Amino acid sequence: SESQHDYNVYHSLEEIQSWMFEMNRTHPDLLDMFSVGKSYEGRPLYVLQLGKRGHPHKKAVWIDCGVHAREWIGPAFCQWFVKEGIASYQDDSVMRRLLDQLSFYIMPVFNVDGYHFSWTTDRFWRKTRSKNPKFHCRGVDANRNWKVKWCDEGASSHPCDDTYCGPFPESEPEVRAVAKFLRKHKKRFRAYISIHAYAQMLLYPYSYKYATIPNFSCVELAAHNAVTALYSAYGVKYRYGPASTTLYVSSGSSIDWAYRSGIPYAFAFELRDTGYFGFLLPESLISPTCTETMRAVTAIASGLLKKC
Amino acid sequence: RLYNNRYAGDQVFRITPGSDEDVRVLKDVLEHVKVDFWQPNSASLIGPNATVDVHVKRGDTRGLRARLKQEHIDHQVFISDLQREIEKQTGNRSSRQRR
Repeated sequence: SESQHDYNVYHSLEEIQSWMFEMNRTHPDLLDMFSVGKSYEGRPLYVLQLGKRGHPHKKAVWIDCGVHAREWIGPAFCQWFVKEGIASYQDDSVMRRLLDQLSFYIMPVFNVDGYHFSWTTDRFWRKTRSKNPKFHCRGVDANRNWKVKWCDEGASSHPCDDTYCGPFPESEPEVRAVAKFLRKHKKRFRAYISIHAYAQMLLYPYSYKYATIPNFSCVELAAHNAVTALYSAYGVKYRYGPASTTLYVSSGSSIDWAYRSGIPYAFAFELRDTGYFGFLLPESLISPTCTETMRAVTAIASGLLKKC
Repeated sequence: RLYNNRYAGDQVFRITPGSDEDVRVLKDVLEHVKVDFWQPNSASLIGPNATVDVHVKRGDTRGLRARLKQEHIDHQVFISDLQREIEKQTGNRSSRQRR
């Protein structure tokens, strides 16, 4: 049941999906669960819509976690965000205003096949689990497979590489399903947020080129406010800026695709840490990591309700 | 043991190439050892004074350490036994319970 779900531990895919069904059952006023499609191995791609039911064309924020299988803190954060959203709707005026005025579409596990594989077989699997009969290596980097400057600098065209871009853009059913959903509702989406690990960074477009986005000053302000809010929790410092200069150039990324699709605010979080535990962030750090990231995401969302 | 103990003895190195020459040498060294790039995501993204975290198989740790020492490239081990760290991450929950 919901009360038994422990948000301070990592959960398997099955546990996360059971939790989603349970949350959807017990909070029909704030939650709605649906699937945007199926993964390569046929698993449903579940999304939770969090927010007070209201006008069908409410502005929306998309948050996906678990694009890269081994980055387990991502799915942990998505669960945390839903739990906090619901728990604080009544008493926290900021959260109530956000959920009254925005819909949050939360995808706790984007790469469902890869995540399951990282639990059962290879803890450090990154890619999807698609097969290409011509090659023995499996999987595509789901953050190099989006139809934006696809398979250019910072991505690999070799199927055995961890940054393999895939045989063609949106070749991965998981990417295609999310892209199709976002395309269909793009007028409503004000922000796209993708949760990754590790490096402690907040990144925004562009990844594929050294250039300044047209609404740079607003996005930079939103990022600044977000990392300031994050710092206020435990004093953890995040770097922020365009992905191409703050991290490195890479093509076919989801934030560039979202931005080019017309979503004005697109961010990728690289959560804790900076290389002490790396992907093996202990469960004891789930709470502080998710608490501080919660502040950053709500800061971004609050900014969407103001004019910039 | 989780993952059938497949990560026992594996390590994660943090390598910091200081100069462009270090970068060139490091890329060459890592061409000959099968490592899993944690950060950045691939050898092509290695740059001077940017840390490189790589997962090194048990059988390759000694050789890689010797090569890095020989090339005077700054490095340290930030996870000395990956299997132990993996087991620590999810506490004492049995793999069956996890699965």
